[in-house]
Amino acid sequence: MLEGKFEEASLLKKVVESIKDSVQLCNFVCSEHGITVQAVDDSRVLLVSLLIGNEVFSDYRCDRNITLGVDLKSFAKIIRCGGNDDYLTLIAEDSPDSVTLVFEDKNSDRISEYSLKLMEIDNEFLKIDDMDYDSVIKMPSIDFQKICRDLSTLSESLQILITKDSIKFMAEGETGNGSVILKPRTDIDKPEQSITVKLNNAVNSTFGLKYIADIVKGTSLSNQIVIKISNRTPALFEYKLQSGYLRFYLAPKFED
Amino acid sequence: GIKQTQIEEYYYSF
Repeated sequence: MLEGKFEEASLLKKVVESIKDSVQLCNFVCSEHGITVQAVDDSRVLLVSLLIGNEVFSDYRCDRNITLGVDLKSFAKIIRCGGNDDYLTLIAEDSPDSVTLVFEDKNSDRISEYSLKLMEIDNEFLKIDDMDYDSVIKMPSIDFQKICRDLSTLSESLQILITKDSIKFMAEGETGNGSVILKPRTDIDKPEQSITVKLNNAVNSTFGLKYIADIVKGTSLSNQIVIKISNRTPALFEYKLQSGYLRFYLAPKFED
Repeated sequence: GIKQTQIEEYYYSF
């Protein structure tokens, strides 16, 4: 049986809102370690990988592995019924047909209970090996969101160039071009404002901005985004959770 | 032109 209680419903709300436009049907695999999701978008370009570690929950038990096949659009509708500050408990039997969501208002005795019918979802699992990336950058997630939104007004593609002392984001379009250059900086008072670059090799990679527009929906999950890039392989965009992560692997574009 | 690659070209399923 699964019983996982979030101190605040807002975390799961944010997670679901962050991925529901990238993938619709996905299996939430629950184990003693927490809840994981892996799913690829319909165009097979973007892979979503989520781990909500058991330490995120104020109470968590899952005796054996349970898979919850969820339609995220329906899940999002139910999850919006609860208040952000409510306790949220997910409950499912060992071979469940449905998952129950219990919202408890902390300021009153109100308890709201919803159940979502589950689906059989046949999704393959891709093996992603840990690898050394050519470059790892860490920067404020909100800045990355703004840069990508600004440059998406010009182009469908975002070029990212990384050297040891700068990160350059570029977009070239029919109506004009744009670029934003960032330099590494350490902010001691506000570490979440820092920008760091670890470089093994200089990077020059191009990505579809429509996918990045979905990725930056994770911005509210973390003050910082970690971007790991190697030339000619998928880049990893990561929002860290208190325990776990939301990762997006995005396949690059190449000059043909 | 510029070509969009897919995730499966890099990772294998099991």
